[in-house]
Amino acid sequence: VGVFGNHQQKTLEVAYDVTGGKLGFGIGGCS
Amino acid sequence: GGERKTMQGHFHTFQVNSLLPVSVCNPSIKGYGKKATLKVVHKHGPCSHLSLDEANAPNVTQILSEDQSRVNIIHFRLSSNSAQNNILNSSKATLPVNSGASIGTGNFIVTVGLGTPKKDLTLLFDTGSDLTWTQCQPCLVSCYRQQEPIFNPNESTTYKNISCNSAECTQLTSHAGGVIKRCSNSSTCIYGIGYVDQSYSIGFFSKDTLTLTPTDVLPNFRFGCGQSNRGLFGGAAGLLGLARNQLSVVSQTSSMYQKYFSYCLPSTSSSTGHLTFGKGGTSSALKLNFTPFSRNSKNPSFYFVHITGIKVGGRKLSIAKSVFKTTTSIIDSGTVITRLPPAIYSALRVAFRQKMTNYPMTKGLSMLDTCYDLSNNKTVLIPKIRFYFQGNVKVPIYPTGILFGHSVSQVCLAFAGNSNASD
Repeated sequence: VGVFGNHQQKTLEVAYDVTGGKLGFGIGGCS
Repeated sequence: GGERKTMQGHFHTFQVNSLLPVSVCNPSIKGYGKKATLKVVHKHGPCSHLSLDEANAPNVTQILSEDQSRVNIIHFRLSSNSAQNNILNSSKATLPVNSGASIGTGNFIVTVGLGTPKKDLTLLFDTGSDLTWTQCQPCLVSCYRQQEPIFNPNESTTYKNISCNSAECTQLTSHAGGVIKRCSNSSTCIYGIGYVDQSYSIGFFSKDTLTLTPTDVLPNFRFGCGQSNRGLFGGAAGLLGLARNQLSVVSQTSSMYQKYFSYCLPSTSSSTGHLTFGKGGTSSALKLNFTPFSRNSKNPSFYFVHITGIKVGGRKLSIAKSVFKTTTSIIDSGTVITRLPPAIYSALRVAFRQKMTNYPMTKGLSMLDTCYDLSNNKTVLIPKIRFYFQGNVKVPIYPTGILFGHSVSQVCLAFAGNSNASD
């Protein structure tokens, strides 16, 4: 099992749609 | 020239001093105003009011050591039930120790309100934990030092203890992020959550009003009111659990936000990010690419995803597809450094080193084994790294996510391998 850590998540918009069963990534979401 | 131009497209030009800590906060997120948006800051950075003085702030070796402890516990929680039982049965330790629970230290904090009238509490935010807990007066056994006043249930008109014989108490199960429960007679429901480094919180399982924003208020929010607390939490008042199970904030606010939340972690410790509950919190100009969560019925707390490939400097790592196929991963806001199975990390390391031969290598830093002395460079070219997730979701890693370091003389590739392929 790998772990995708927070250092690599920086500046990404990370969206958890738990009901929809999916994880979203948005590029440049912090600015 | 064309070839050279193409090559340049696979590299970041990186200002070396942008890795160094900055002492002034430069808020970068204003929030989108529509949904429940909380400001996220690094707990040791200048934007945090919990920021420790320089002498007491952890150094990078301590941060990486804590990070390894957290990953060890994640692997323990993911190991087979029989392995966990063997360890639990062989231990005579009291409630929290060896419970297999994970609270982790995390790096990012948010401030929420608890009780009536509300008291602001700054909590570590953690997608790897279910239970939210905070230290509580009168700290019957012990409390560690925190920056804000410790929550006093006697001062809240809406605080209630949960009794042992209630259905709510049964929600404290090992599936809820490793939380354990103790009940004596039919009195108050007791929770315990611990770390193998013997950090822990034990106390009353309780209910009170949670205020996320002035307009987003949740009555009867279930949380841990810690009476015996020990650990290194950087002055935070506790932890905000954002994992999948029924105790988490995500589940308890499902009628308000339909189990949808998003965050953006700041690129440096001197800038700010956000944690937003509910859809519509994301800018409409931003396109999200979705990958499905994988299922794991034995560990329902974690958010499992599937990494299908990695590119370094424009080239896919040459690894047998079967290696990625048999690899599952979790996404975790509390772990700092991304961990990969040994075969994948090894290929990543080889590819990265091949693209960095212009820079002198130096000694490793904790679990980071690919480090460079960049003290003679103002700018460097580092190969771009891109992760692929199931559904052909491409995720480029930002330059500060590729490197980790505290001085220009020791800047490291910010990825690590698991010690064992079966981890």
